[in-house]
Amino acid sequence: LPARFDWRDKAVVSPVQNQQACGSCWAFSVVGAMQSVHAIEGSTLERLSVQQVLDCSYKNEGCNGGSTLQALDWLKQTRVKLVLESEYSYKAKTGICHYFSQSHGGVALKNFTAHDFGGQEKAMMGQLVECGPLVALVDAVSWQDYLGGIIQHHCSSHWSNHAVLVVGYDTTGDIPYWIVQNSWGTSWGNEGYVYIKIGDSVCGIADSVAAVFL
Amino acid sequence: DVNSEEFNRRHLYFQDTMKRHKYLNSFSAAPHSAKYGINQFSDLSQKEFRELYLRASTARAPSFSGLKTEG
Repeated sequence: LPARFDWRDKAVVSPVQNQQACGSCWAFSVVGAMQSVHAIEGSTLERLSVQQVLDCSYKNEGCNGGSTLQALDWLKQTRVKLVLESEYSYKAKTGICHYFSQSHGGVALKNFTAHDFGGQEKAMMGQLVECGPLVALVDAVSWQDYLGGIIQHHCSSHWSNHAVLVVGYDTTGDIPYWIVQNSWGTSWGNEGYVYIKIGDSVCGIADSVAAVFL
Repeated sequence: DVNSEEFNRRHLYFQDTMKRHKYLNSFSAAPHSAKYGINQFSDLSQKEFRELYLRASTARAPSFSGLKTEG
């Protein structure tokens, strides 16, 4: 594995988004992963519709919250094609699901994997390099006050409440860390990103990790 | 309105936040440690923050075996 790896260097990660006052982190992380994998496979990097997942993934609760694995399962079972953000734009509130014809262009999910990489973060690094940015669940209670730097304390494992996108890692310094894209805008953290120490599944970053296949 | 109930409540939350920063930063001696301070969430109570932004359901995933199925 390379000592440092960042999918942003390959221009396959969309800019940081802002979910605003809507509990839609679960949809942003899933759509973020699909956008990136679509670009890794040779397509132009395009923003896909988070609002479509929010409105249409019926087992979830829109802005009141949801599960990344339920959303991925819905995408896999229904083979729904995610349309472009410009065709179904983000409103930061749950709405009625808009349907598109089968002939309408979009990106469909073929499969996904979900694993607990606790104690095996090196294997998680391998999966990131091999598969693309990863959807992860974290405990983000202390992130209310986060300004920057590498999180090493004040975070529990096994008490996840927030979904994020892991886009890279860096093991070249004293403290190896994950590079994680959040969906709280660019004024939060390190221009919208948070760094989490690798090892011990800090914030539960390795507890529930999904990779997508298109 | 600085005399409103809302303003007073937000002011109290902000004061609580400042106390919390002191505690959180007391672990931040190393050069690359996380820093905690005032941001766009500083006038929210912890409960409000959780209810607005921490809405992902926990999902248990099987442990990564590291073994390939082929071969």
